[in-house]
Amino acid sequence: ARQHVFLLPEYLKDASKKIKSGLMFIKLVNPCSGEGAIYLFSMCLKQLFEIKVFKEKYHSWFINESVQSGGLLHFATPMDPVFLLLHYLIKAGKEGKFQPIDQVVMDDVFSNCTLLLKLPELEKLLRHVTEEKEIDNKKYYKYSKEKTLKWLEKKVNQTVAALKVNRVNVGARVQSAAFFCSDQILSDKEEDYICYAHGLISDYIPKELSDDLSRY
Amino acid sequence: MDLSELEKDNTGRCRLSSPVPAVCCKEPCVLGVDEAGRGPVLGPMVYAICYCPQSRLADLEALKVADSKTLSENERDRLFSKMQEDRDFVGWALDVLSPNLISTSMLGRVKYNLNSLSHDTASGLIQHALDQGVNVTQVFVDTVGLAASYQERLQQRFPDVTVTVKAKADALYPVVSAASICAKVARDQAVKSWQFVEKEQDLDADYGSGYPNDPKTKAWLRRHVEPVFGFPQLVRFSWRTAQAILETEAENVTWEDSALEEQEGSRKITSYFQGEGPQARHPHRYFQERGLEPATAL
Amino acid sequence: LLPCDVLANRPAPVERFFTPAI
Repeated sequence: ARQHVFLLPEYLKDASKKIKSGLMFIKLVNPCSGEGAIYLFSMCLKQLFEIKVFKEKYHSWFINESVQSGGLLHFATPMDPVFLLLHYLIKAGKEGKFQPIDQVVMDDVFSNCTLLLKLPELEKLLRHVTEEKEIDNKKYYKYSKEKTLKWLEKKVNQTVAALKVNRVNVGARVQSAAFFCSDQILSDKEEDYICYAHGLISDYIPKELSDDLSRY
Repeated sequence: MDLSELEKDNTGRCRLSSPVPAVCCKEPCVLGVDEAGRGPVLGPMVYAICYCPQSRLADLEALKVADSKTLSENERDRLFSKMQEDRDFVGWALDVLSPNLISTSMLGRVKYNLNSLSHDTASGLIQHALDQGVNVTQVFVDTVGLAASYQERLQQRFPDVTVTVKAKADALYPVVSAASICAKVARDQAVKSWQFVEKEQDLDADYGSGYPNDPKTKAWLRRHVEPVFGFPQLVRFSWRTAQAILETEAENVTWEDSALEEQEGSRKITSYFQGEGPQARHPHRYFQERGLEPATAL
Repeated sequence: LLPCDVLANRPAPVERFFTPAI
């Protein structure tokens, strides 16, 4: 049987083995491409992880007393579920009306998207990107582009800070390692950081919104 | 012959040499170079030199040294111990090249072919004798590859010495015969007392002479091929015989350079210029540079 | 991690051919 090698955050180490409260691999939409992608969902923590796979040809693994071809290495990193909610909110938003969230987050291809409705503080998350109405103690939501762009701006700024802390090389790609000057951060202009962060976040949002964000 | 060094680590190269007879540092000496074990699919290849003063060549001849291939194992052993007894005027040195070293040289990313390995080992041994102070004035070598170009190469490397490279030198020149006996004795002993580096219980030593057409060797190879790891390191993986068995009995393995070789020349030049269509969105450079892409299936 | 792709997923006597190095 195929075996997979994963790098997970350590606190998931003692996730229970029981399906109800353990870890689950689910297929949900990739908010950038609209195609499917594999995610990890912790039922007890109600937390979502994206799965990135490190792929380089001509590798294999020895795992204990076995060999596993491919040499793939999977990373599970926590992911902000709002990016996934956005996918459904933008689609529903085209109708221009307020709707209950459980009628927005519906998907017959990726039926596990309903797990997103179990997220703690869902209402707080939704407030970042929607207008909200309450009628008879029932909440209705509508996608708000303005709020979303403001939220994404914060994301970009957080990402810029993280790129700097991690000394990620964001300058033009032709810069070769031989010219890597020690005060690289000075040499990488602020706008390079913003552009890089925008590009990175655009891997999680549709093209149209990425263009809006770039203008914004 | 004390091969304990080799038995400690038989995955690389091991050099042995006799003490240098004092007379060899004074009088002009003749030195012979030969090898043993070029053909076998398993076991080491051994390069040996043997030298003595020109004035004592007749004594060496009197030992009735001859081309090792024409002698039985007992005769070789007897002659070698005789040479050891005559340690006051005969010296020798040898390089044992393990099968692992041979295979990794021939199969490495930078190919190091067998003839170059042989040439370098032979000149390394001649240099070793010179470094030990032996007064070498003539060298006789059994050829590997084209005799003329080999001779010219050695002559250039050792300009103060007269070099003669000739086919069948081990039958023509006593010092080369003596070297071939040293090499063969060393190889026979190394193969007989081979220490398997693999922790395998059922590895038997019934592998015969090691030559590809030896039925015992063939049967042994078939008996001990492991689908993922191939053979124990006694075997020369770079040998056609071993590769043929791996191709039929073992799992397929692709290496980066071999796959590239297959692809080279097969890509149409236009493929370098075709875009993937206006809509294709590449993953961000951050992920591309790290070889990361979204997992779409497990 | 091996620098080559063994085109199989199967048991292999790794212990016999590799000794772990710390």
